[in-house]
Amino acid sequence: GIVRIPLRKHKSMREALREKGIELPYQDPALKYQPDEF
Amino acid sequence: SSSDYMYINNYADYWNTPQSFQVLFDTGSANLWVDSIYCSTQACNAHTKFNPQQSSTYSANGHTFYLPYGAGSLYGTFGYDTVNVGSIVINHQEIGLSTNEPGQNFVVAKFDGILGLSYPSISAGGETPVMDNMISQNLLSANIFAFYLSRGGQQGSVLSFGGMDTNLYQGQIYWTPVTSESYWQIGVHGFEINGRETGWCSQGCQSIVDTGTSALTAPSQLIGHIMQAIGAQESHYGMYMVDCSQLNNLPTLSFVISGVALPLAPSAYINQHYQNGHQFCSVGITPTYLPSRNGQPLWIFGDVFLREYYSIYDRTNNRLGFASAA
Repeated sequence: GIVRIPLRKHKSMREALREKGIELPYQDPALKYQPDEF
Repeated sequence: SSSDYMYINNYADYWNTPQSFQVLFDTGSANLWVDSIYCSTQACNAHTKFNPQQSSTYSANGHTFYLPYGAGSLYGTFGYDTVNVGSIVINHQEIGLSTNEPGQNFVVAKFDGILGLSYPSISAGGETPVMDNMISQNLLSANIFAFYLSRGGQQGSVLSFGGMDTNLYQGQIYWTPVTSESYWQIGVHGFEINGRETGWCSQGCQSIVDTGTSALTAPSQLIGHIMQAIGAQESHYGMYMVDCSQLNNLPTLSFVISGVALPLAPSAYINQHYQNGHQFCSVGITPTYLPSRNGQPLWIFGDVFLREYYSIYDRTNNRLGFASAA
């Protein structure tokens, strides 16, 4: 009864951008949970 | 060589004719969306796009949405289609079709969309999340899903629907109730450094368990104390660095949840990078300046935490289980 879905691990967007020489400024991770205020 | 990663599944199919997409399974949001032919920004053009005209089972509902994820945002329109996730076929599933993905962030994303697994109360547009349709359509043997996030290479991580995999964890499962049926939010009742209670959560803290966030996120009022205990120095762009030669001397951090201390060893919260032959060690802990909705300090248990603990999300009993990852 269990359905298993394999996941693949990839670099985060911040890490991927950093490798392209683009450094994202700090952004509060919890903004994701505050869509109204955003 | 960094351990700053996200975990993305094989693909989800949309019928009929099947169109396949890689999606990020995100316990920190509730909507399902994919890139679509209605979007022509650089971020959309970098990914597989859903074409509703090639699906005989698709129907539009005319509503539009905006989804901010912090590290990227998008606009879109809602529709319905049959969705196949790992051989589970969901009929009449609401899906978001992106119409505008501004900026650079999603350009580098390895996913074509996001599949949210949190509660329907936070779903943009009031759309029914995938898990809720799985439940209402009786597609699961138990209303549970569970994440195993590999510490090692690209492969090996598993999302299980309908139950938990006993070979992916060891020891006892520790259960704690969901404190707000919106996110997968739980209470944190203590925080220890090297086994010594700090008292920083003696008045109560909250944590959102979020597979869509890579770091462990700490309340901003605590970050200075934590970094001092670790001996980390603030670097650029909000990163904190430690001397790699001191990794064996760094403290173990523990969260007390429903009376049980769940430790994180330094190897769990330190990322090692190699650049031009030099080794750098950064701390996988970032601050948040926003409190939880009940005003208590907010933590986010991202992948740094979830690589160490197999996590079980129980919708029937509205509780979260943690066990040491195998």
